[in-house]
Amino acid sequence: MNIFRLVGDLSHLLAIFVLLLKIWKSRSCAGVSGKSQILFALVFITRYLDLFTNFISVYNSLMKVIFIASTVATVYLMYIKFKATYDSNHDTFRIEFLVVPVGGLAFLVNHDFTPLEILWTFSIYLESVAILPQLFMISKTGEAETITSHYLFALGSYRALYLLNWIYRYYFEGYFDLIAVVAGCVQTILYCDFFYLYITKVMWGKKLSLPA
Amino acid sequence: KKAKNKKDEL
Repeated sequence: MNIFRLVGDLSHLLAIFVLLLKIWKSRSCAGVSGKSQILFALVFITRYLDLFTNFISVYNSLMKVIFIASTVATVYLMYIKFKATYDSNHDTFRIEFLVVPVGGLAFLVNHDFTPLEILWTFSIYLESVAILPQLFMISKTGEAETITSHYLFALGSYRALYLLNWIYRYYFEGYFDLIAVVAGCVQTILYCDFFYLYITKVMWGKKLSLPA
Repeated sequence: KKAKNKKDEL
């Protein structure tokens, strides 16, 4: 474990709880893409199947349980409890256009042709594009609530910190995973546009609105 | 190489 990965995991945890609290407190999921949340739930479920078979540490197992539980809870709040506030008119990204190609790629490009490894690879590839429905929804509505932009900033920062973690681990531990690094770069690059808007607008107290 | 298969990251 290193500071980059620890701060990255905490940033990830913060993002998930900022969103969960926003929906719970405001009793509304306006401006939030339920499709992205479904993809994130799929990412965690397919990635943490080794939860009971491959014990790394208490921290690792605890975080896996928290990530799965909080993301499933978010999907539940959006599609069941506060379904009336779900903005399906703007959450129209065809996620099958993400899941199918990612699934195919996971079969073709992986470290080991075993079920667990292919599911892990699928999860890594899917996570890199899982935010697209959310970014697409913001581009359609033209703006995002400030709390939602904080959620996105924390979520985007987590994988950027993981990139630093992989640089650190490469030089100090000789650890390198090309699939995770490439997917992590793609994932972080997708946030660049948002990061620019967040830093130039939200940091100065303005609302995040995309140029019309 | 073995170390890589140990998925120790979230």
